[in-house]
Amino acid sequence: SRSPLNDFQRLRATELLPLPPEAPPPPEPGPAEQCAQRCATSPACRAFHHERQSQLCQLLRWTQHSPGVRLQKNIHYDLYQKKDYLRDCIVADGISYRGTRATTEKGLRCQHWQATTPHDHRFLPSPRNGLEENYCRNPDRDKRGPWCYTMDPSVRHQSCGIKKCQDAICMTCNGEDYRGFVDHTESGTECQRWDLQHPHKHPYHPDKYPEKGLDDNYCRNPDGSEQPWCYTVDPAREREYCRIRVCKKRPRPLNVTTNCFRGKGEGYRGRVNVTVSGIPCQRWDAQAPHRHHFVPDKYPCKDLQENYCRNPDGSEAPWCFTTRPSVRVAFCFHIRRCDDELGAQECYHGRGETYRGHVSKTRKGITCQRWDAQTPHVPQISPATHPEAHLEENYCRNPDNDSHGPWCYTMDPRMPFDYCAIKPCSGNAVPSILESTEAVTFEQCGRRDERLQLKGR
Amino acid sequence: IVGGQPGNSPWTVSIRNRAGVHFCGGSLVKEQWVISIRQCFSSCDADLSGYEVHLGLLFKDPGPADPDLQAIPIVRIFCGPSESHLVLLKLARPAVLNKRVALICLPPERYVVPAGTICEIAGWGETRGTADSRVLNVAQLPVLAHGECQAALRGRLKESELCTAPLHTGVGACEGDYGGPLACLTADCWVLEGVITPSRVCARTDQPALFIRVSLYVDWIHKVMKM
Repeated sequence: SRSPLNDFQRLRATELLPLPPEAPPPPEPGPAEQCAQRCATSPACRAFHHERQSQLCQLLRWTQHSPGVRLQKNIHYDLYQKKDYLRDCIVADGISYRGTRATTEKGLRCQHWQATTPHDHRFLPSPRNGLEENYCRNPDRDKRGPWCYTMDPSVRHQSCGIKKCQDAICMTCNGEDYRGFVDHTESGTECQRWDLQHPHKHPYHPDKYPEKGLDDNYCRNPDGSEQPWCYTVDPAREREYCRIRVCKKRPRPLNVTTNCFRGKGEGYRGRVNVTVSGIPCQRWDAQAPHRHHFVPDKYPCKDLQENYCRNPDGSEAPWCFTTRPSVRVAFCFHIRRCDDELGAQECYHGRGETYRGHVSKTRKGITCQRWDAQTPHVPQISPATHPEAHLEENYCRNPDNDSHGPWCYTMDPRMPFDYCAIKPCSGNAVPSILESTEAVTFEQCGRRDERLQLKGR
Repeated sequence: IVGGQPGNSPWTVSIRNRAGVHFCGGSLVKEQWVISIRQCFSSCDADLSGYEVHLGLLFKDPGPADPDLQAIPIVRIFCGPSESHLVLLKLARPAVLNKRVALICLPPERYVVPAGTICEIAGWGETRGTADSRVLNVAQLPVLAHGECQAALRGRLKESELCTAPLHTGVGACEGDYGGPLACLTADCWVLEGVITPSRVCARTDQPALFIRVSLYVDWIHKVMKM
């Protein structure tokens, strides 16, 4: 129950364009899997475009490594290319290798397969055997992998020394960041694609976990397991670990903090060891009252010492198992979040309406948009609407008397506006909220069915 | 919620991570906007694809066929002014208002809720055995005057915070409730006066509980929703 797509590497929203442009082949209808099947059985086909909306596909004779071809963004297409033409590593003995390496392990240039000098031979190219140009190939199943005849008259042929995929890219720690091309499990079973739900339905949709690198059917570790794994094409075996070389050098942990945490707190190394409600945390090297798989020596990079709050699996914040049987885990949100704002460069008086400085970055360090620009945000406040507010360049200003100080539109398309790296000057006289005696007026909201509450009780 | 009871708080929402696990609370202030707390989110430009808000819940984990459940993806997070610790979450689509899902009012800018006002907190967080943690629990707490609270906290109280008085029976928010509402009934309306923030201990009987004072940030909230 393997999918024909297993032989392909997908590039989203991408189109392959030959140069000079060539009339594309006529599109054929069908889901991506059908297209893959068609391409797999056509010797000339090396890739195909799949138009998701119209469910049409175009078979292609080239890949991004072919001379004179370039990739281009195109939201309508997904580009599928045969893995063997893209990978620079080999699976098994490499007979399916179709990469473009053309030098031997000693650095000798390879002789074209078409040529018979300086070395005469009988391995001549054909549409099916992949012997093209002077690329390393393995037409005779040599155990040492792809090889070639060399241009050195004194060296007839030599191995190219192309690494096995399982050794080509090593993994650090538990392989959460592994982005290599191993696509078989430790027992040799092929992996299921992450973007397919058969033979095994699963929750790890690539779109849902964009940062986990769930590409094609490559081994990955999206859930804090001990090492990369994959769902398998074997209906009887849902998932299995993969064998991947561990890098010799252990990476230096990033963002190490001890008395606060940054981001998801993966770098937190402090000693808080109780939950907010005062329940002591369970030791990581204990299996009671809660059994778990986060055994310290299997997660050497996660510093699972004692019973300290840690984040070994990319959760929202540091957490721990608790010593209370009825509460398995608890977040340690009571650990303070480190301040992640730029240091204030200047200060302002009052609400900053009269600020005329040149700070032009938000408190997160994003560059401000010019007040007279229309992109990335169409401003509701501009020099035209507020001539008196000195809205110059992209300097922080407070044209709308915002009580939280100078702000600007930002160059981040996702962030219309934000406050600036400017703080109130010390001794800034802002009237205390506790003296205000405003009348209370409310909108039509805040209603609920009191009867329901009674019923709830 | 420690020391609470099952109840109805139609503006209280449950915030779910990609695995569908509840990890914080929030309040629905507009059909497409929820207020919660910065502490619950890894960063102000976090990629929240796969995160959802669940509305209309009474049970923390109802069956998927629960007719009242509305599960709406979160598309964007906006962090409030620095000291506010608030975040606004924009939803992929407006929530449908019904008897299980309602908006909560925002207070006027810089409004100070009077001491003694009875307010309530709500959430699906830890109950420490005082109630059924599978359902939404609600508890009442009286607002404590700023001055009294300042004295009790030995001057550490900020203007951006408001307090409720400790109750001898131990009533308060706990983990899993953070980001949820402190709602007060004023002029026949439920108003979002405070947001639950993480504290070192739950339901203390010897110290006031702190909440972020929403009325200080109403102008920011309106501005984000308008922009």
